[in-house]
Amino acid sequence: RARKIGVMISKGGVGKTTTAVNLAAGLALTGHKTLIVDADTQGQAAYALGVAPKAGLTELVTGELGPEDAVIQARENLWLIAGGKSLAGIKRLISRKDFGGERTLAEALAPFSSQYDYVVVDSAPGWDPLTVNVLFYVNEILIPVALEVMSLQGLGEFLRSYQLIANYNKDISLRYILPTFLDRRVKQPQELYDELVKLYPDLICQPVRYNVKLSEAPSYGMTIFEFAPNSPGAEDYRELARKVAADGMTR
Amino acid sequence: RARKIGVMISKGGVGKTTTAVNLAAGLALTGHKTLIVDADTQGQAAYALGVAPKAGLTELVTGELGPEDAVIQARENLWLIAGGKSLAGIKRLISRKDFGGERTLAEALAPFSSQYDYVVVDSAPGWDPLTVNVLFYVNEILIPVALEVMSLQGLGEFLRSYQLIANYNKDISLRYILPTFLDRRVKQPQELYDELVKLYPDLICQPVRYNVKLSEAPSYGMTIFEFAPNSPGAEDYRELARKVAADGMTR
Ligand SMILES: Nc1ncnc2c1ncn2[C@@H]1O[C@H](COP(=O)(O)OP(=O)(O)OP(=O)(O)O)[C@@H](O)[C@H]1O
Ligand SMILES: Nc1ncnc2c1ncn2[C@@H]1O[C@H](COP(=O)(O)OP(=O)(O)OP(=O)(O)O)[C@@H](O)[C@H]1O
Ligand SMILES: [Mg+2]
Ligand SMILES: [Mg+2]
Repeated sequence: RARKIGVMISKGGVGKTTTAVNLAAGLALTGHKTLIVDADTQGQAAYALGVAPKAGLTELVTGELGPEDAVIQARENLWLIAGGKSLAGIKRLISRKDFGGERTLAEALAPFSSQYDYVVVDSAPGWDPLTVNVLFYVNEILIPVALEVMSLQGLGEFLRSYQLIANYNKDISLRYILPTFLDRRVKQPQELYDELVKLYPDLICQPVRYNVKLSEAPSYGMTIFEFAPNSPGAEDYRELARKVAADGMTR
Repeated sequence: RARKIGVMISKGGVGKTTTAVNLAAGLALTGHKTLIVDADTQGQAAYALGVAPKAGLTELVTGELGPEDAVIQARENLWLIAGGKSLAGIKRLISRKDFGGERTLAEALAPFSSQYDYVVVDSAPGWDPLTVNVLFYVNEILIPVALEVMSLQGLGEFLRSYQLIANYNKDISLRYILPTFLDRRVKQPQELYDELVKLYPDLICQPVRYNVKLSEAPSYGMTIFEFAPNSPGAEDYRELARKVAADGMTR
């Protein structure tokens, strides 16, 4: 019964983790029981929330830990299954399977669907067996797109790879394209935003503006709502959580 | 006889490609015969240079193309072996080898060492068999570090993984740590820069300042020196090329 949303794009540094953490925090703050799954070997979601779990997704997949022990509570209404370097071992596990490797994560995370309203998955840059596994686990994709040319070029590449999976896996759909790093002082980001609005009118979200508070919050292990609740960054992620939750009412 | 420099860090979006392309271009402009090897499935180096080769590193490794045909000339003194999506096949090839998989790239690129003064390798975010291959090919590492907390956390993670390889492979050394996205209007980047200078006094380079020209140049397929030769971005990468070349004189 949980809505499962993957925050994904192969391009690096466009705000996947910032979005996964602050969207999940925004949903938790508005009363939704939310789980963040960190599927990135960088393990930055835990760091950004100021928690340091000893174990997480790797141990859940290997069976070393049961569901209850792999999850830690990060905030009220907000739980986390941490990623991190040990996930590299899971990629090997996935690659060694003769069949069904792409459903490894979905099988391990199945127990949680009945326990949460939302599962938000933070994904790694690049494209590898873990990326494919996230695509066979979640039902909805949210793509953060930094308003810079290199990032838009990355969007095209990601969508081509995504489409091959979506042709095969009918349980997944592209729901949200979230422009990030909107900088009104400069011309090109606005032009790129206008282009995205033309290309994806039904998917485009209100952009997240460049706001240095978003880059500072993780150094205090705080969400943007804790660190700077009146900042543009907090406004923009509050709006994203509102939009995502509103879509949950009409589903 | 070529100096082989890998531009690498697992963290996404910190300026690896921007640095690889503009450092290589700066070296070429000062008369050094330079080869860029794009070892990233995103294939953004070719895009940033305004070229669209049909084949490149993948075909070189599989033997489908010989050295001369896998390389294209991008500028005067500047050649490129393109990356791109097909590199995913190379990762599988590497993983299937019983031994020596980590030297796949080194073997394929061996013919070029005598033909160039510099080989600059653009690397993908994350950490996978291709990353390890780059580490067994190059002799020097240049790490771009965006002056933001999430990026510094990524630096720590990358250095731990790098050290394991460096303990085993004595032909590689960490030469340069390049702070990127220095923004003087904001306090935290300067504080993080001061911290990096304390931690790595012998490796730290003059920082690359945030300069929107650097993000715009790729949309014209131009290097920063072509697009905005008097910009802070051009100054900073001109200085980096000068420093790297000067180290080549004293080696
Ligand atoms: N809107 C914003 N304004 C200012 N800084 C931001 C914004 N969004 C993200 N950042 C900062 O930009 C950097 C990249 O963001 P983040 O780490 O969330 O991207 P990512 O896509 O998860 O990166 P990776 O590909 O490495 O996983 C971080 O330092 C983050 O704090
Ligand atoms: N100093 C700078 N000032 C402004 N923009 C920059 C600067 N350096 C890089 N950029 C822009 O920031 C974005 C990320 O840079 P780039 O793509 O080079 O990083 P990367 O580390 O190669 O990313 P990836 O991890 O996806 O390979 C690009 O849009 C680029 O044009
Ligand atoms: Mg991330
Ligand atoms: Mg790159």
